[in-house]
Order: sequence, then structure tokens, then C-alpha cells
Amino acid sequence: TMLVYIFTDAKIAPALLQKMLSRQVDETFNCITVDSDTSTSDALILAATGKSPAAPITDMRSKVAKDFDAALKSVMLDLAKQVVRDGEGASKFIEIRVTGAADAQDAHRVAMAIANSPLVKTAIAGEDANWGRVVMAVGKSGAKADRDLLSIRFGDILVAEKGWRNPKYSEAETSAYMKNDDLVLSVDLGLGSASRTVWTCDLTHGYIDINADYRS
Amino acid sequence: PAAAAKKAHPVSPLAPAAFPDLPEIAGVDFAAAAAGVRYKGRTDVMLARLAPGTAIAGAFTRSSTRAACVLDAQAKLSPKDSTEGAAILVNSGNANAFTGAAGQASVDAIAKAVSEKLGLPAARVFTSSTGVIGEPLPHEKIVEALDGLSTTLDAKGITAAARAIMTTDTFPKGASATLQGEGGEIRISGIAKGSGMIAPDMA
Repeated sequence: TMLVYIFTDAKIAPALLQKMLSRQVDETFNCITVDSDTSTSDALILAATGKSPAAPITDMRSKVAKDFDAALKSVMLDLAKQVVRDGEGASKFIEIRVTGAADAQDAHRVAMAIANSPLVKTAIAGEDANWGRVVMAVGKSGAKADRDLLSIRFGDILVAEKGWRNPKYSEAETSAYMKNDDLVLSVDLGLGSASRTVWTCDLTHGYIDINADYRS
Repeated sequence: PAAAAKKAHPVSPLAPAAFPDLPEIAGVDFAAAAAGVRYKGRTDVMLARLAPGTAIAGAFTRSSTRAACVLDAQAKLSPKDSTEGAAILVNSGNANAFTGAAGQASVDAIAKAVSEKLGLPAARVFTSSTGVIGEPLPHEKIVEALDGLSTTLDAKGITAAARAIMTTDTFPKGASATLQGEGGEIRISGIAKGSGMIAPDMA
């Protein structure tokens, strides 16, 4: 379960506060996954006490409203990433960047299909840049995709493109990259201009240890 | 269920070096206690008291089997200004989910007790529960802990609050931001818990 409580001393009406929160949820907490399971108890409460000496925020288009919105998003994203960093048994933090999707919905769909794939996540636990499993995740996502337009990178290393393994990529260099704690996996679909970034962790033996034990 | 907590897991290798020094937010006080909801000797309840006039917004799981406390909190959100105080009460150890009518009864009992203890409407008490699913919440333990919680509320208590909401988490989570408003500083401080059963679908 994910629970989040955010407090601010801003003076702001509930309707405006709700509007900002609702807008930021999709690009923060809805962009993380540890194990693809959605809890029955996830909740986020944002409370604004109005005790700041600053003037009330009343206009979404004002500079202070935009600054507040950005600050709120930074707090939400920081907390969201910390939840992934505490993913049960996690040893790697993975940022998945999808670009070139036909539309925003497809970009999200592909990103989450990769982020939720047990085979991608176990490969990363084993420090294996297994781009074939990424191809699989893209294909099963239901999003529009074309094998021959797809490119896949681990960090800055292009490992696959145009329907093939990139013949120039170095296995040794890629293996060295995969030893990092923080990894970036980029997929360009080559179809449009929509993009999405999501965050996940690897899937290790530790996850099973924790969850097999939890109710015993 | 086990009679006592299992040995804690080591801290995640991906954890930040330390819990951040979160700025105090005027108008919020925190307290935490070990109520023995599931395990003895573990801090498992947190109370946050919010000043009169506090605006509340929320986002909740879209899960169609969401727990009573989630449905209750959703129903209590209002787009209208309020001059009343508010409170957040969270327990870890038992999710109070899939417990039938007993689930809402527990939420109501906790909200009523908090409202009486802090002198604010039950409609402004937001509760959350996290832990095992399908076991009735022993809410009387939480209600009993309110005496201690209500007398130890402290503006500096956010770190203890972040710890009290943990379940299989290996570290408490906090983040903050400060910005310049018109005529003064605006502060934001947040805490979170989460480590497993994580694929939020919030709205």
C-alpha cells in the first residue's frame, strides 16, 4: 500500500488545491510501480493550513500558483521515487523513458508494460541488458508499435534498432553499465511525438522472501 | 498471525542517506504511538491535527475493492471552504479492507473518537489503514491510544509520524519544498509509506 500525506501552510481554496493535486498525480504516483499490484488502500491527502504570511493563491495562472504547482509536483515526485527505492527486495532503481509514441496513452501503456514486466525486472536484477525482453513488453502492451522502427538504449548505449541487435554495441560496456544502482532504459517507438517516463525497480529473490513470509 | 514482529529487514540499498530535515508547517501537529494493532512494541498509529480552516484535497486508489477508510475519506472531501479543524489518523498493521460492514463501523468509531478528543467534526477526520487484508480492525486499541496521542501532539513530530505508518518499508520517506509567495514564504512537507503492492492507480 502507498500512503501519502502532504502539508503546506499555503492559503488556497480546497477546489484549487484539488485541481493542482489531481493534475500532478498522473505524472508522479501513477507513474511508479514496484510489483504491478494496486492496493485496496492507496490514499493521498494534501492539507493546506493557510498559516503562511503569504497572500492567498487564487489564480491558477499567477506566478505564485505556477511556482506552488511546480513545488508540489517536486515533492510528489520525490516521494514517489522513494517508494520505488524501497520496493521490496529492490537492488536497482530504473527510470524508463518512452518516446516517439503515437499518443500519450500509448506512451504510458508501453512504459508501464516494461516497468511491470517480471522478465525485464529479473533480467535487470541479474544485471543483464536483455533487450529482447523489452521488445516483448512493447509488443504485448497493446500500443501501436513497429518492430523496424523501435530503438532501445540502456543508459546511452544503443543496444537494438531497426528490428535488429545493434551490431556495434559492446557487451562489455553494457554489462559494466548494468552494475549501476540507478539505471535508465530508453525506448523510442519512432511513430509520433508522445512520451512518458515512469519508474520501477528490479525483481529479486528478496521480494519473494518478504511476501512469502508476510502473513506467516 | 505471528505473535510478534519478524526481525526487521535491512534498509534498502537504494535508500537516501538520511530522512530529510523537513520544514515545520504552521498549523499541523503530529503524534505517534504503539497501539498494538498487529504487533506489540511497534509504533503503529499516527495522528495529525490540522488548524481550523485547513483546506483538504485528496487522491485515492481506483481499485474497485478499495477499503472502507478510502471510501470514507473520498466522501468527506469537499470543494467548499471550511472554518473547522481537521485530523488525519493512520494505523499500520491492519488494512481494514474486505471486512464487510465492520470496516465502516471501525472507520466511524475512530472518526468519532478523534472528533471528540480534538473537538472537531467527524466529517473532517480522515483515516487510513494499511496492513493485512480481511481481518477486522481492532479499532478499540486505536481509540484507547488517543489519550496519549492527543496530549503529545507536536509540530516537530513529522519524522515519528513517517515511521509510524511504515509496514514492510525499510526507511521512512519525506520530501519538502519552499517557495516565495506574495508577502512571505510558503512551505510544503510530505511523508509517504510504500514498498510492496505498489502500482498506484490514483484519481
